[in-house]
Amino acid sequence: MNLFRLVADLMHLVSIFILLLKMQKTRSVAGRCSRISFKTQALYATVFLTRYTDLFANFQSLYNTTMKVFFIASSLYIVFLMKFKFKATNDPRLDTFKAQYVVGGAAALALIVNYAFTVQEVLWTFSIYLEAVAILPQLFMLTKTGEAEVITTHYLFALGTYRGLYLVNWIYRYWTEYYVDWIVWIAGAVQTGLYCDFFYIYFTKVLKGAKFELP
Amino acid sequence: QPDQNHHDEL
Repeated sequence: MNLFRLVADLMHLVSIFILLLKMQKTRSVAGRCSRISFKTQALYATVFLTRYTDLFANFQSLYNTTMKVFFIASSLYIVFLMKFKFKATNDPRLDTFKAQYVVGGAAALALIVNYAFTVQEVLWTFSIYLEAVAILPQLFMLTKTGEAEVITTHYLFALGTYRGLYLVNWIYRYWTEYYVDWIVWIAGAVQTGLYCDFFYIYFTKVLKGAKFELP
Repeated sequence: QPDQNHHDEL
């Protein structure tokens, strides 16, 4: 564990808490569209469920296990909230990204490009590929509405930072422990790349107190 | 290629 990875994981936690906070806030504003993509959240739940199949078999550390349990539980809880509790605030008309294509693509790629052709490894690889593109429905929704509430942009910023710090962590690990993991690196680079446009607008507008609006 | 115990990241 290094500082980059630790802060990255903490940013990931922060993003989830921001999301939960936003959902609590949205509930009090009846009828308002939550502007959170259900599809992205459902994809994240799928990512965690398929990645942590080794939860009971492979013990790394208390930190590792606790985080895994938290990510699985919180992602399922968010999906539950959006699907049942706050269903009225979720507007499927804005959430139109074709998620089945990215799920299909990630599954096909995981079957072809993996480290070992075992059920667990293919599921793990699938989760890596799927995480890389899981934010697309959310970003697509943002493009469609053309604007975002400040709290939504903070959520995306926390997620983007978490991914960016993982890139730094891999460079650090490569030099300090000869750590190499091409599947994770390429998928991670793609994933971080997806946030570039968002980061640009976040830094040039939101942090200067302006509304998040697409040009 | 990493060894089989490579999944130490979250």
